[in-house]
Amino acid sequence: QNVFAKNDQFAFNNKKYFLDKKIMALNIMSSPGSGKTTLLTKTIDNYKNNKAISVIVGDQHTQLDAEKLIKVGGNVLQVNTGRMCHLDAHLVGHAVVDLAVKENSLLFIENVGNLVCPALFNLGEMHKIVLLSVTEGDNKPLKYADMFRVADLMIINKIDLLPYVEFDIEKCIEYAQSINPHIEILTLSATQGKGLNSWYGWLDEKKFKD
Amino acid sequence: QNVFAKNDQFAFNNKKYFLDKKIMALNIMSSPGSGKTTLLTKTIDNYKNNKAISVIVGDQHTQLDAEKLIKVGGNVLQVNTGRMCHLDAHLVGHAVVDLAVKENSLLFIENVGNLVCPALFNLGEMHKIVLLSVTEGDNKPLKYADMFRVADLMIINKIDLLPYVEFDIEKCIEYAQSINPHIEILTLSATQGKGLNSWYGWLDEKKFKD
Ligand SMILES: Nc1nc2c(ncn2[C@@H]2O[C@H](COP(=O)(O)OP(=O)(O)OP(=O)(O)O)[C@@H](O)[C@H]2O)c(=O)[nH]1
Ligand SMILES: Nc1nc2c(ncn2[C@@H]2O[C@H](COP(=O)(O)OP(=O)(O)OP(=O)(O)O)[C@@H](O)[C@H]2O)c(=O)[nH]1
Ligand SMILES: [Mg+2]
Ligand SMILES: [Mg+2]
Repeated sequence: QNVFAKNDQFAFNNKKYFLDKKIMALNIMSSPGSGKTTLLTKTIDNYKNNKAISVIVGDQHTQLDAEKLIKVGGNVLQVNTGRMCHLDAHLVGHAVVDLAVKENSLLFIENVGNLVCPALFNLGEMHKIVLLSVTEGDNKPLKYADMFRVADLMIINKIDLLPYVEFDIEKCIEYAQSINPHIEILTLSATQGKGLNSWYGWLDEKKFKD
Repeated sequence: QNVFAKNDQFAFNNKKYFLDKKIMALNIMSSPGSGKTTLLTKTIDNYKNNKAISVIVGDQHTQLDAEKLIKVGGNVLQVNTGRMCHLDAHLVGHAVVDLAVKENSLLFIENVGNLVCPALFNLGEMHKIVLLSVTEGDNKPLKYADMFRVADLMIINKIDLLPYVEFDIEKCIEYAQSINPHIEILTLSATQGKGLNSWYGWLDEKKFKD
């Protein structure tokens, strides 16, 4: 409990900083391999001529995700969390300074692949976003309820695979809404580009107003 | 570190008990939705006339997995771990008593869906098994190395989806072996039944000899 209180202190400081600098910070969470990095590479590529995008990416080991994001032009910092199963607000606060995140910019925080721990650690973000791949099964919002309860947006990804898997989109949405009535929903295929316009529309709708 | 030392104490006690009673205890781990429960339902169904099978299944919330396993005739206990991101040896020790696991039987422990935390908590098992779905991407053994380092067996699941995803089986195996040279590998499709015979063969090879 003390760990969470301490983290909330750092998160509060991050949030103040983000509001002050109009940095739109989004915490992107999911199981391993649901498509976080793929979605972010598509997003950076989409905005590359008109929006500064920074990314803090957490992984236990390797720089593999950062390399992909840097390739498409993101201002990226890889944080290796080792045994730690989530990013925390303290790490994020330091990373923001290291990255020299610009005012009026977009900051994605790709969390460690994990549907459990990241739900418990506020980072000072504007919104929490959870990706769920159709390959994981539609009952995940019930089984990992804490994550879906704190998420503002659920992105159902890999819809291109729907013909080959047992996944009931309506049931999944129903489950998520039973846990969190206000959760927003998008469905897309990050690799094929389907539904990405609705994601860019959501980002536009949520951004700081001038 | 104290948490791990304490857990190892309980794990040691579990292991002694399992050896004494010839209970073949297997710790089944993976990301959310990689196919643990599906594999176990197929396994229980396969052995139902000639092997007593017990299952301890850990999930943050719900009895959904236990219900599926009970339906096919398993002796099952659902443990809800809430905010805890893994099963631990203390919980497992109690569950074994509650389940009255028979001597000379098979005990599967389906861990919480998580590639990070379960790798750090010994349960007293005979073997650690990690499932990886082809939909998650082939670089997972590198990014979540701690899990693949402690696993005795890696099961690559959902091979029926290979035509529709980017997954290089040989690369994935290479990555896993770079982390853990002794790791054994099986590939299968739990839903379609492909490769299940190799899994039953592995179970047979590893069982206690009389
Ligand atoms: N078929 C299909 N595959 C996808 C889609 N999005 C991502 N993938 C694939 O899924 C695998 C994992 O994608 P990543 O973007 O690395 O997933 P991630 O969530 O960043 O993974 P971690 O950071 O390791 O937790 C890769 O092989 C991607 O090509 C999609 O919409 N459809
Ligand atoms: N195409 C395909 N789907 C599979 C396969 N194995 C499991 N699935 C599907 O994947 C989804 C998740 O399967 P589960 O067995 O519940 O996975 P799990 O690892 O037990 O999930 P959690 O316990 O929630 O972490 C279900 O919709 C299954 O039908 C497979 O070999 N091929
Ligand atoms: Mg990633
Ligand atoms: Mg399961």
